Amino acid sequence: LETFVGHQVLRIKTRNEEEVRQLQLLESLEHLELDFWISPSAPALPVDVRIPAASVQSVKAFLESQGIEYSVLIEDLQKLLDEEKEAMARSRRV
Amino acid sequence: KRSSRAFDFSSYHTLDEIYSWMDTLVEDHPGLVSKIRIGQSYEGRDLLVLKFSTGGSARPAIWVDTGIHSREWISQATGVWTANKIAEEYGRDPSVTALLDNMDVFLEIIANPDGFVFTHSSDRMWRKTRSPNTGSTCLGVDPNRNWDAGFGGDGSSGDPCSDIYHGPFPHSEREVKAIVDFIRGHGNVKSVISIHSYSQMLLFPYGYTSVPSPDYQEMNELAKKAVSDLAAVYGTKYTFGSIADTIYTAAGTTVDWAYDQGVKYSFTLELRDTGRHGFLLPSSQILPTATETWQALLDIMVHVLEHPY
Repeated sequence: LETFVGHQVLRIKTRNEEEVRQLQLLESLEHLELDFWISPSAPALPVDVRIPAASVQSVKAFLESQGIEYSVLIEDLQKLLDEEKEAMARSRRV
Repeated sequence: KRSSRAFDFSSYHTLDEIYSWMDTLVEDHPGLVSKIRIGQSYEGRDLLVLKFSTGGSARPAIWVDTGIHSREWISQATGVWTANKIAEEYGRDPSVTALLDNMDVFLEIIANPDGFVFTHSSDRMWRKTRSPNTGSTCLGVDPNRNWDAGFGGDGSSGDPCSDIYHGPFPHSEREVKAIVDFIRGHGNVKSVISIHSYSQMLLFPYGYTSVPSPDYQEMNELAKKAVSDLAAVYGTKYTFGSIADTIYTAAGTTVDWAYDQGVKYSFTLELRDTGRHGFLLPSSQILPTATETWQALLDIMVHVLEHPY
């Protein structure tokens, strides 16, 4: 079973077109298997991206090396999924 | 006997539970609600639309769809609550009564059933349809990039592995083609409202270009009123504007296609939240989200009723 254990969702705030372009480059690196929930489009808009556990460190290292600001929206995606599943099971019992 | 009111609207449900509930809603409101099948998904599931009508023939109509992106579970849950609300409020709420005495409402709650089932069985983060792509191991097309409006342009991808893959040609997806054929066949749809999540935005054409649409002013004013009435319920703040200006350039979207077909009042709603949970919005927020969204929907639908064209 493939789980989302360790997957994180980052919110990235870009300040200029150059940083947007950097993120669009990141989006094109298929081996990272990034899932952009909000795609990079304009400096004023946030970028939300789900990062598989195996890529979390390398992506964070890349962002920090480029001085691109980010925060962690979801620490561990699987935890939220488990809560959602439990809520559905509870409701079904009701 | 099951009742459509006994349904737990404050929880997420599977496809079977929602389809079964739809039958109960029809049974509970025989003179108002009926169910029509507009086609089949790639994997052979029925594409079901609830029709709210008090009679007449080929009346002007409003189309609402939820769940075209399968992982956006708050949109399907809001679709279920809204269907029940429309049925319950007819004969009680003057706006809903006036609306349904003069217009029909068509609501497709699960616009992407194959993707929705897949989010329950295998990958909660799945967004697209589940059709195979020639020459690729990646499945699915983004059903909100597959419409014949700026098809293949910026903000969509030609890579079948991309989540915004536009598909091999416009309306290649059965789930999209079924809506296209329905709206074209009906011929009197005056508004299309496509409900997504997340970001808390009310958007209108265009997405494939940043050139303002001919009706920009009126749409912007209506959006402003709708988000203001939405915020009045729980204080949830929405932004609004054209797709290209407000969120990003996106080619091949539902509302751009509808608008270019002459459906003037075409809107996309991006529901809660702004990213704290994203697509995994806790079920505790279903009722407040649906309740506040109702105010915006009512504003749009009443505006359509009062501004025939």
